[in-house]
Amino acid sequence: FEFNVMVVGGAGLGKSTLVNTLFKSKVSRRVCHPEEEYKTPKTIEIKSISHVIEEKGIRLQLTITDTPGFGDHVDNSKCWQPIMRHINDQYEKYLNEEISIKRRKRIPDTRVHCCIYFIPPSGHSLRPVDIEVMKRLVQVANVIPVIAKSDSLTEEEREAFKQRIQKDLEANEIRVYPTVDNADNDEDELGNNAKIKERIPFAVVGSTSQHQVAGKSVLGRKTRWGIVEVENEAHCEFIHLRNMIIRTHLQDLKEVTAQVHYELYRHKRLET
Amino acid sequence: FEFNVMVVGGAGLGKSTLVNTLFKSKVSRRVCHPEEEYKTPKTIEIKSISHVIEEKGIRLQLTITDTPGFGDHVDNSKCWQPIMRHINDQYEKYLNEEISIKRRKRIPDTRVHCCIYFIPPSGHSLRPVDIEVMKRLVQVANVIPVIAKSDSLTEEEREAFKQRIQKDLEANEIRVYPTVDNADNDEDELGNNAKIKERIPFAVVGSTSQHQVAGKSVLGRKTRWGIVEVENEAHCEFIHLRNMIIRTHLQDLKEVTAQVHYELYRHKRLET
Ligand SMILES: Nc1nc2c(ncn2[C@@H]2O[C@H](COP(=O)(O)OP(=O)(O)O)[C@@H](O)[C@H]2O)c(=O)[nH]1
Ligand SMILES: Nc1nc2c(ncn2[C@@H]2O[C@H](COP(=O)(O)OP(=O)(O)O)[C@@H](O)[C@H]2O)c(=O)[nH]1
Repeated sequence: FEFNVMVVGGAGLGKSTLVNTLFKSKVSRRVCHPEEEYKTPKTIEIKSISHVIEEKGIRLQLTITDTPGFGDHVDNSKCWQPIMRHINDQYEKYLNEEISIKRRKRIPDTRVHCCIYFIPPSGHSLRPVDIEVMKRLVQVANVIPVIAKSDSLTEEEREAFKQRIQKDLEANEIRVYPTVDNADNDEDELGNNAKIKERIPFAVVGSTSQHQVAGKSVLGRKTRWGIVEVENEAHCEFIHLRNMIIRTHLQDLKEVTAQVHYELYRHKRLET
Repeated sequence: FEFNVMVVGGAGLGKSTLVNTLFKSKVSRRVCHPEEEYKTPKTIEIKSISHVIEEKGIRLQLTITDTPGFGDHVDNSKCWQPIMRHINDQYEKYLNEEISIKRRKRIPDTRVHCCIYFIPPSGHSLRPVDIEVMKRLVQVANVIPVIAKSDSLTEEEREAFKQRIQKDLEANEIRVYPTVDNADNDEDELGNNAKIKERIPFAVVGSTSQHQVAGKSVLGRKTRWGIVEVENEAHCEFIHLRNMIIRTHLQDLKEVTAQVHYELYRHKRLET
């Protein structure tokens, strides 16, 4: 049972930390080796880390791919190319397996089911590079934008920032996941998706260090003026992101990847 | 008595807020019109704001120039050009006045005495664009790098980040202000400058909103997990930056601009 996530964004936005946090957060802690922490890839290659986590009794092979050094050059034109290539390479692998005569009963699925795009917490609006990249990414995969290091925003700044980002996405016709127009969704699902769409981009905070708060041990960031708790919904929306991709929408993310994005790729490839 | 500061860095790094904070902080509050808040320039022009502040009984015309939209394009090659042009234009203005036959007794000084460069709090190291810009800026003006929005770093992350930045500056031979080798500095000044050099880049936080902390009204940022106090040395180094540019090193910043940077410009211009 594989689930593949890709994290995309500039260096220093907390991607590697969030990867570790996803593995360390409450449910996953039981199965993972907590000492095995993933460091930011130092090279320009795309690197993956894979762990088995247990979610409500279901074992899941969670693979997260990191994209180091994205958008950090003086000239970032085409910085999306290695990412697009990685996503399409997985479709190509799957297609070759699918059309081969001696194909395996169960095709190993390395397709990217969900692409988390990290927006820097500037407080203003999307940058040109964010728009350029997301515009292209949504055409080949499910994209969920998040506000990186959201602890650098006050609640008011966060709300205003989200409004502006949502306007930017709409103005540029960037359709992020979930797209609320799945004809086969029932009333409840559509209602849920509408609520999620209002909250996107999720304001996330990541951390693998534990601190004592009110007698409990929590994941968080300790500063001179307080402790930011990763799993406290009053502090950030990590829990919302995690529940959506690992629990409530995991199946849908895989289905949309297989039935929409992959099919589109397969269609184009078999036509040419 | 003019003192001209320029703030340089990407959008959303808190430059406008820091400009307002410099005007609002304890000493300045007496003279400024607190309602007159400066907004981020929406256009691509370079904009200045000027206020008279009172520092230890001395009235000072503090002018701060903001550089909007710096480095936010997909391709940022040559993003330093408008900034370099602005700095050199002020030298040109001064030179024309200086060499004119009917020149005024006191030449109005619009030369940039101090350039505050904002480094995003990535926690990693300097980005290529930071190195490219600072390399050029230090050749024409006094540059003081700061870590923007430093409340997004823990104390440990901040220390490690500063170490790496200092190494990057050294590796790229970027000599920021103060340069500790002024032959005419006395023992005390050299010692002081050495201490400052260890602290640079200053980890700053800016804010113009006031909150109650332990019965006092302080400038700060209010979050769910605590209040970041701008003028609390345990929280950030805003006070260090402010004291350095407005108090202890104001005279030196003006002198180095006039006797080193401007003289170099004048030399080149009169030779050609
Ligand atoms: N303020 C804040 N800092 C974070 C957060 N997550 C990670 N960091 C810090 O940001 C720095 C860079 O994080 P890293 O995960 O290596 O970023 P990456 O380059 O995107 O992989 C490190 O010092 C982290 O401790 C967060 O949610 N908030
Ligand atoms: N976390 C944090 N946010 C800040 C700080 N200073 C300003 N901000 C916020 O960052 C956003 C952008 O600030 P602004 O001053 O307009 O940035 P500019 O584009 O560089 O001029 C606003 O929401 C500010 O309230 C700071 O020191 N720390």
